[in-house]
Amino acid sequence: PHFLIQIPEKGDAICFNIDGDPGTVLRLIQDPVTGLTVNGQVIGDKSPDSKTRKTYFGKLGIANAQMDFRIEVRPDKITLWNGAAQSTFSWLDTVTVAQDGLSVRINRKKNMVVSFGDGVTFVVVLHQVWKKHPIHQDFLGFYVVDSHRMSAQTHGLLGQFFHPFEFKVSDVHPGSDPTKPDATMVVKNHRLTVTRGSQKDYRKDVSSGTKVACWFVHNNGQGLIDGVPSDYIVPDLF
Amino acid sequence: SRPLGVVDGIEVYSTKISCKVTSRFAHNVVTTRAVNRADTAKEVSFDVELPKTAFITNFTLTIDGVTYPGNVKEKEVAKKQYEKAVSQGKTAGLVKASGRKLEKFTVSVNVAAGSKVSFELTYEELLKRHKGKYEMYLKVQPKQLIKHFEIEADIFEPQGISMLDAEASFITNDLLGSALTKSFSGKKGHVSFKPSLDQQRSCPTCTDSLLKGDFTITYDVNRESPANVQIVNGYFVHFFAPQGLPVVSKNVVFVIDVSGSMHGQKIKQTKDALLKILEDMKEDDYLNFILFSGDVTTWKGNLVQATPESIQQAREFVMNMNAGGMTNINDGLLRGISMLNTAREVNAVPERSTSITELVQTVAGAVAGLGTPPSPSGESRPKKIQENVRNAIRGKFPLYNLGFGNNLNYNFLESMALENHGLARRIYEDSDANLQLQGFYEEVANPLLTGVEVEYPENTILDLTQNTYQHFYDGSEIVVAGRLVDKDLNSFKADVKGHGAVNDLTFTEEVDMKEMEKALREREYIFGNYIERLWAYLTIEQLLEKRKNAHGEEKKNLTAQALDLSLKYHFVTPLTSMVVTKPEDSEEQTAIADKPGEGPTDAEVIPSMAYLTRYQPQPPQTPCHHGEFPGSSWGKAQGPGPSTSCLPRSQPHRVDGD
Repeated sequence: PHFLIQIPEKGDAICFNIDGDPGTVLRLIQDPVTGLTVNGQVIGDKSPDSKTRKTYFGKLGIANAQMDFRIEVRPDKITLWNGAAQSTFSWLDTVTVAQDGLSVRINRKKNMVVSFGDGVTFVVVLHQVWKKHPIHQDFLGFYVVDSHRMSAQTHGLLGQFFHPFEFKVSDVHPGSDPTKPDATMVVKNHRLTVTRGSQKDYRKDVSSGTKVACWFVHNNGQGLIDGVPSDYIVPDLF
Repeated sequence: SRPLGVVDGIEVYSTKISCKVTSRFAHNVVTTRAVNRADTAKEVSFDVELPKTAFITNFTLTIDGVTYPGNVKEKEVAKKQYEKAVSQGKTAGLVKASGRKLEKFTVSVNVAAGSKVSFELTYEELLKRHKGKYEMYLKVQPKQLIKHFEIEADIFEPQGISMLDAEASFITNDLLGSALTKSFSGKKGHVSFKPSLDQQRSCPTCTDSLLKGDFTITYDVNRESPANVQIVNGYFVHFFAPQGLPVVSKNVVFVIDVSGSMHGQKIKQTKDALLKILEDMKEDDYLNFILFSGDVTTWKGNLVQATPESIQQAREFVMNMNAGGMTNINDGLLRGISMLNTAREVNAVPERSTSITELVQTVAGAVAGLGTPPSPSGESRPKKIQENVRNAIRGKFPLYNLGFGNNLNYNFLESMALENHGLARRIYEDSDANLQLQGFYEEVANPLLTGVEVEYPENTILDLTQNTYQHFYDGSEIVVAGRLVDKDLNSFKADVKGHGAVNDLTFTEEVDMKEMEKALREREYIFGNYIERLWAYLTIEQLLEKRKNAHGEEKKNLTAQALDLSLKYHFVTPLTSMVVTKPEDSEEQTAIADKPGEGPTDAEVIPSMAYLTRYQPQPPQTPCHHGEFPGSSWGKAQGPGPSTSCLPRSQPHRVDGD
């Protein structure tokens, strides 16, 4: 999956890929204080022999331990658990589920907005491909719209970037692709070679998306993320 | 040698039951053709058994190519014509209740020698979803072999059909099974039953038919989306049946009549049903039992959680129930209601589930076989009991009344249930009474939503049918219909709000008119204005139900509205009758189609029902000999000539049991 970290105060963005094997579950957000956790399971193309090995999120697990609440989002259905009580919805529903401190809104065939009180909002975007496509299959996008109520102890592949962090880009020079210059990024005491590229934000337009220019960190975000990607692998979605 | 299928000179050569279902709205046409092969005039009678929930919309009689159409008239107007016909000794058609689910329509006419006669009865009904499927029920009962016998059902559901089945209780072997075909694909389903003459025989050399019993078609639609809205010609219908929601926990008080009238089989069957119901209770539920005879006794002092231990105790309590003594329904019900109110007030049940269950699924099930004859103790005036119950419940939760047997005051139970947002059911005193009790409980045992409100943007709709429901049960469906203010709308939006077991939900349905047109493109499957007729059917049904508990001016208005719609849409409802007049020998012969109710409720309804469910004895008349056939009976008169009429041999002189 692609990761895009926007830093509004700098008017810039950093991006990286994590190429986990299909089936791997990655910890995206973990906040021990609020009890919020978001994990994502990676899927690949339909055919394992396809030339380009692309991976996506095929399943997302959003949990709030304090509320004893969990959501499993898949391209074919959405399941909510309140304790043992289970509710299942389809992406063909337009439905709002509301209870104290929680709101879940499913917008038919488009996206799902999950808000925990005032200050934590996630958006899950449904990417649908042609059902009979020989290679690709439906997948999910995950966006953090608001995280200001999450604690400073929040971690995870995305969660670690909720706190302000410093980075500096210098020495912009031509790279192997003439349209994409390389540069040197200093971040978390690492000096990395990054490439100017772009990723898309599909929140507003799920088919075309909006291009966001970013500095791409190679090698699965090594040097940018704390530790190594395998540190973020967890056994289960919840 | 007598030709096959000719009985006493009358040959029934064709019977066809044609059913077209579009979006749950069924339009059924029963056509029967016969010829009088005798040398003299004969009487031919036509019986059809149709569901109690159906409205007859047309009946025509065609004799030798001349068609006599039916006209729907206000009951009082039709009554005069009927009485005139009967006083002249003419035959008259009747509709009366038949069994649990059906009404029987009967008519007979004299047919001259060599003449052909054709009967065509049309009725419509909205199929209701119970336990996850729609059911269409047809009665088949020939005692004569029929050359062309056919049941054809075409189903069109824009949501797509998820399952379709057809069963005939009389299909006993593979040979007859081959006469039945059923198929479905996408939006269309088809059922066909065409037994040949040989397949109809009760034995290889017999001339009587083995087709005798129930023919039931069941199906359901795809539920990818919780709702579906359809709009045609400015009328819309909105179906809502979400799936996958958790069941709201319930507080159930069973108020059980253990008076002498329940003695014997009734109390045994009640016990059996309760034991089964106890098995199905969920641990989040709360329950109690209130028994009433002359006194009131309770199992526990308050509501008890359905833990395995308490369920075991409840089983023992149920097994020890005995019937005897008088009937004090008033105090029994009030005790149950008070217990539910108290549980809520003192938070004896979990907060969220309390508010939900008390409002919605707290079942005060009065298994009330009011004594035969009633032997009341305590308050015995039905009006006063109703008032007490109404004041105690104050609309907070529904009351379901299950009436056991035929000799109870069902109207009292129904009226009381309806005014407390519940419903009444009659439990028939058959061997399966325990299953009937249990089946009813299962229908209301799984509420998924409470306080359901269906909302549409202001100023966009008119003449909306009921759009608020205390609960939505798993396996059922909420249907709302109405009229659009602007026919040329591009899009249409509906919100359904409800309280779930743990959270509040709002389902939004947005309809793009162009997509809608595509979905409803299968024109050959759609009978013109089906949504408009569905709306009219639903509106009349709801007006008639409201009318049961209305008084004075309100009742007058509801009656006027229901009558107006019945006449406009040609529905035979309890307020109208259909009259078919056949000129014969310079006199008129009148047939009438009418709809009976459950029994006497008020002065307006009773007299007409009583007369309609009676055969008028007119001696000296020759008795008819009736045979029966698929949904129809045929008989011949022994009389000599064309002007002779006949009457049934047995003449019931009371309003039927229902």
